[in-house]
Amino acid sequence: LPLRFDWRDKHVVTKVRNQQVCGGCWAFSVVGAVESVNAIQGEPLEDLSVQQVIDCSFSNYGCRGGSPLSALSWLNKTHVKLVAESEYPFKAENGLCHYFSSSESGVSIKNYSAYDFSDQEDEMARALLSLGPLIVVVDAVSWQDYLGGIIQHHCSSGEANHAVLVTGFDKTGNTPYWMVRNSWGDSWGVDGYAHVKMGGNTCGIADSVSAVFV
Amino acid sequence: TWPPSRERGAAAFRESLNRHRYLNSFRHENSTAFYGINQFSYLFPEEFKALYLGSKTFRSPRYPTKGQTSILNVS
Repeated sequence: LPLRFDWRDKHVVTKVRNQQVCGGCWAFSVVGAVESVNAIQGEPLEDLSVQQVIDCSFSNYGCRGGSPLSALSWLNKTHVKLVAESEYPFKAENGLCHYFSSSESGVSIKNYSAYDFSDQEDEMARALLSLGPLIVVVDAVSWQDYLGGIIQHHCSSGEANHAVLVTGFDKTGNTPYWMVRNSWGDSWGVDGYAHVKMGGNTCGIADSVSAVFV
Repeated sequence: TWPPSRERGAAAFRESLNRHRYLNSFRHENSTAFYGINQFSYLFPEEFKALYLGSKTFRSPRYPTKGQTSILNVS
């Protein structure tokens, strides 16, 4: 493993978004992963529609909450193409699902994986390197007040409530940490990112880890 | 109700300041996270949870470590 790795350095991570007053973090994390893996495959990096996932992923509750795994299962079963954000913009509320013809350009997924990497965070780092940014679900209650630094306390494993995207890690300092892209705008945390201690399954970051294949 | 009243927002903000003191009391080195006023400081924690923490947990199988072999079902 390298001491430091961040998919942002490869220019395959879209900018931090803002979910506003919408509990759609699960959709932001999934769409972020699809955008990045598509770009890693050599396609142009493009913002894809989060609103499409919020409106159309019927096994979830849109802005009232959902699960990344359900969204991935839906994307995988239906082979729905995610269209560009500009085609189906975010409006921070539930809406009716818009359907597009099969000739419409977009990105569909081929498969996904979901594993528990607790006690295996080095393996999780290898998965990040080989598969792309990873969707994780964490306990983010104390993130309400986070300004910066490495999160090491005040959160638990087994109490996940918020979906985010891990884009990299840094093991060069005394406290290795994961780089975690959030969806609360770039004024939150470290330019929209949280740094979460690597090792010890801090905030349950390794409990439920998903990757997409495009 | 959303948005909260000014009075409710002010009460949540005062509670946030107390919470920041507690959260920052665990800082033993410079790299440790620090907590303070941000865009969510006017929300009570239960409001914050309801509005922003919208993901359910899901259980996944343990990642199979390389070299792991299954054990035969023998007596």
